[in-house]
Amino acid sequence: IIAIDSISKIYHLGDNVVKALDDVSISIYENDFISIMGPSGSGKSTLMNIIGCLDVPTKGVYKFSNELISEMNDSQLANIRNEKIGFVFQTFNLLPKLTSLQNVEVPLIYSPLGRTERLQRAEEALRIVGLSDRMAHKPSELSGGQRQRVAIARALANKPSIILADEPTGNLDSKSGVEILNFFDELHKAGNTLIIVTHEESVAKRAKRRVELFDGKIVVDE
Amino acid sequence: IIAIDSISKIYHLGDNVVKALDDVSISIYENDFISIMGPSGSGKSTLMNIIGCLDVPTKGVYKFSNELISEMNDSQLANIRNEKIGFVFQTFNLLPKLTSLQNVEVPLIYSPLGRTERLQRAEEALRIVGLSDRMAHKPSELSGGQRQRVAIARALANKPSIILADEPTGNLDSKSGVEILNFFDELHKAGNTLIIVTHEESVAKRAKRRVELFDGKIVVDE
Ligand SMILES: Nc1ncnc2c1ncn2[C@@H]1O[C@H](COP(=O)(O)OP(=O)(O)OP(=O)(O)O)[C@@H](O)[C@H]1O
Ligand SMILES: Nc1ncnc2c1ncn2[C@@H]1O[C@H](COP(=O)(O)OP(=O)(O)OP(=O)(O)O)[C@@H](O)[C@H]1O
Ligand SMILES: [Mg+2]
Ligand SMILES: [Mg+2]
Repeated sequence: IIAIDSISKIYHLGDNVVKALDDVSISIYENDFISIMGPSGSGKSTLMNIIGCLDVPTKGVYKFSNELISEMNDSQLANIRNEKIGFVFQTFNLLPKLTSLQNVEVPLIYSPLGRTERLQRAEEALRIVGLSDRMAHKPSELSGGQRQRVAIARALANKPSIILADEPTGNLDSKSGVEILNFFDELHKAGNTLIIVTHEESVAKRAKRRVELFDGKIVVDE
Repeated sequence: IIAIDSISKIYHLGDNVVKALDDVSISIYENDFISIMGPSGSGKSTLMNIIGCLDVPTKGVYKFSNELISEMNDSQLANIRNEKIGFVFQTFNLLPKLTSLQNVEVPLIYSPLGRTERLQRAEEALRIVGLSDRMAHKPSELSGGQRQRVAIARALANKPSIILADEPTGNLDSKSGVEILNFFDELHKAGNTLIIVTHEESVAKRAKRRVELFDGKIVVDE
């Protein structure tokens, strides 16, 4: 469903050239469960942002369901970002003035759901990540791991079929982390496609396919 | 050197009462190496913020070198925060408009060092965490793990004798994480006092003393 062909992401800082991604190719199939590992700075988040249509490559081709992303209009791209893909950011990116419940509701505002249904979905997503008693808290009134779990709940609220999670358990104790991973397993069994960036071996081995990045290149894909 | 006696931190949200810390007592001695673990939301960051003089308890007593923190004036508190304690935040808290080098220099601006010496110290701190080639990058031009390492370098720039690190390896691959922990070991051998919040067992067992929090209380201290 996703074809990434010879993609590079190159930054220029002064006369310094940084190749965040260097000629990367990967094909992602429906119901894949992929873990992505690699050293700090090796390009994992950059690759995730491109897959999630949140960033554009400097070179190379990205096809989503066999259509070129570069030829899509704004509403097609918005549809992919808001309804087909759920993204858990490495730095959470919650809106500071909204409560947990409101933050989780944000992606649902574009959906055809009515207000009551939206609230129920958002409450259910927060219940799944164990935060029913934190629905009225704003991000500054939450712990690091609680913010991470709100970010996870928000990514799942729209029931997307592709879930991209960038280090989703990095701020969680092992028990909360295992609960989240068990839930990811259920999503996978339900037919969804999961790509998880992690630096924890215990998380990576739960995936069916393992990818490793090094210096902006894919060095392992098995 | 630090005495925390019956400390509570209580928040009121509407008619909801949240006890982030509930009657916590702990004594910290010179050259201690303490790891703090506990579930997400159990009060670890809250305790660290109080120890680091970045937050005030709702009840209880905090003595630093046998003096009451509540009786200190602004310049005494600033001296503790900027020169005696180095704090690595769970969410990094880098200044977005400054480069890595400038971010690391910030705590040195209050010290008696001249400009050349400040630059050398900041460059050395970045070299230790493996970021010599990222000195001119701003936080938005860095990966998550690189930002975490800049936060670590900044905490160490003033050579504080007390280092408080809130989940310092949460965004690092195992190799970078081990390098940071080896460096923490060296700081400990050099006589410094370290308190590290972590949810990784491999990090916690490197400490000489282990503390565990649950629901705002200390349940283990050995
Ligand atoms: N301003 C606030 N208002 C209300 N509750 C708060 C506020 N700040 C923190 N809390 C609550 O205090 C509790 C402890 O927070 P703390 O950040 O210390 O947890 P933590 O142990 O560091 O968790 P994590 O491992 O997830 O980082 C959490 O349950 C959080 O929701
Ligand atoms: N705007 C930018 N300008 C210059 N370099 C950048 C920019 N954004 C990212 N980089 C560089 O691109 C590289 C890859 O970054 P990326 O965030 O993808 O790494 P990562 O694998 O996710 O790392 P981590 O595990 O630390 O999160 C890094 O070396 C980073 O410094
Ligand atoms: Mg990253
Ligand atoms: Mg915390």
